[in-house]
Amino acid sequence: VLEVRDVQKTYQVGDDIVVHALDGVSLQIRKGDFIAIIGPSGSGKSTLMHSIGLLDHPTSGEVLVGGTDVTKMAENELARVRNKEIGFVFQAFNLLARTTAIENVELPLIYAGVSATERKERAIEALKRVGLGERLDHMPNQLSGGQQQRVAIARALVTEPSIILADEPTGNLDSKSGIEVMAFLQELHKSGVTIVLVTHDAHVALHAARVVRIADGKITQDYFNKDG
Amino acid sequence: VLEVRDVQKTYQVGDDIVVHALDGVSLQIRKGDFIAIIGPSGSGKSTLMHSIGLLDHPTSGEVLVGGTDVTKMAENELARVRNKEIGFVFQAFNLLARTTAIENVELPLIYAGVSATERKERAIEALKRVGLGERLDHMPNQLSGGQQQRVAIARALVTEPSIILADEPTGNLDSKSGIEVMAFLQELHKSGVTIVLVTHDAHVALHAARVVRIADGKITQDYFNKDG
Ligand SMILES: Nc1ncnc2c1ncn2[C@@H]1O[C@H](COP(=O)(O)OP(=O)(O)OP(=O)(O)O)[C@@H](O)[C@H]1O
Ligand SMILES: Nc1ncnc2c1ncn2[C@@H]1O[C@H](COP(=O)(O)OP(=O)(O)OP(=O)(O)O)[C@@H](O)[C@H]1O
Ligand SMILES: [Mg+2]
Ligand SMILES: [Mg+2]
Repeated sequence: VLEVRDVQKTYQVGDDIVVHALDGVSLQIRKGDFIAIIGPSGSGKSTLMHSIGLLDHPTSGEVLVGGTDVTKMAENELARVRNKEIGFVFQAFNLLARTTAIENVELPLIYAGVSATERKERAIEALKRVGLGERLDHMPNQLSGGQQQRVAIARALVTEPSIILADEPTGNLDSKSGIEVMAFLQELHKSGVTIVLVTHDAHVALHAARVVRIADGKITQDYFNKDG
Repeated sequence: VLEVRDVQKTYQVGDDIVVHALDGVSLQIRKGDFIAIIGPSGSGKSTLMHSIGLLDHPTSGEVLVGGTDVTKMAENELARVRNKEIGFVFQAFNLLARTTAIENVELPLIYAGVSATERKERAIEALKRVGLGERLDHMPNQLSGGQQQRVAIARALVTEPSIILADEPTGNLDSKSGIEVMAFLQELHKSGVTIVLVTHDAHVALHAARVVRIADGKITQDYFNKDG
């Protein structure tokens, strides 16, 4: 359903430093997969997620959606696929600053053309699911770190995407809230959603069906958990 | 060395919502303590850290530094104490955006009046300690989440403060980097530094000498680990 083939992502810093954030990465994500991506800080996990999530074009290599090379797609078609099919939870949340929690969560539904009444209802529902029913009108700077993270999660789920890409979704959550989020994702996975998570949490990696390990911009392991 | 007495922190949201982020908190931090603050998302940990760190005035209650009520101190004296004695690692890092890693780490030394040559030397040393010797000239948006977190840690340590307040310093780090940071903090603690950490990591809480648990803006437990 999503695939990257021999992807390179290179950055230039100043005049003389070249960083190979991704150095020849190939990964096939099948419908219904539950993948945990693990690896050291700086190894390329977020960069890989941005390529898979169609948010960033690689320096070289191909990205395919349902078998079609995305570079052959028109920009508005790509944006439509992103909005309709993919829910992305950013490592730094990326919430709009002067926008309340409920407005932040409604945003992808506005883009999808959903009516105002239905939008509000679904945004409230999503925020209640992550335990933020009493923080609807708070701005991001009026929320704790873990609350901001949960708004980002609610926003990624509100369009009911078929693919969820979550970059360290429990990094700022206490173990109880983290367990609730993981249970929520497991539920969605059972109902057919494809899930790719970046995580530093060994427990999370143990519960994923498949584990992909990355180091220095390369995939070093790609295996299925026996019981996952 | 630092103390909060019956501190309340209340926020008003909109016209009708009142949030009691801290609801009568008293905590004495003794010289040489190693304290882990744990509790659910939204329970008041970051708010408590901002009060202890002299970054925020409580709505009521007292904050004392070395026995002196800070409300009796002049603002510039308070700023001097903060800069000289306290190193603060923020949950959201709070790095300056258009400033390189090394410049971000030099900032507290500029305020402290350290010479340019010594500043640069100490900033490079601090960044090397957290494994970022090859990222000195990167801007925050050219760094991974865990790398930004480590720049924030380096910045908090570069003034060699007597008190380190770290709000979830390993939240974005893989277990190996997280272990290195904790080993670094343990080393500093052995050399006499007072450490207060907010953490969601049960392992970190196990290694602290003292654990303070907070829920709904109140301290519910304050105990010493037998072996800690
Ligand atoms: N400026 C503000 N205005 C209104 N409410 C606020 C504000 N800042 C924080 N709060 C509320 O105060 C409570 C405590 O926030 P705090 O950031 O201290 O929590 P925390 O324990 O650090 O949580 P986390 O583990 O998620 O980081 C939260 O419920 C939050 O919504
Ligand atoms: N815009 C950029 N310019 C230069 N280098 C960059 C840029 N963005 C990322 N990098 C570098 O690319 C590498 C991979 O970054 P990435 O954010 O993918 O790491 P990560 O595996 O997500 O790390 P973490 O676990 O710390 O979040 C890092 O070494 C980082 O310094
Ligand atoms: Mg990352
Ligand atoms: Mg917090």
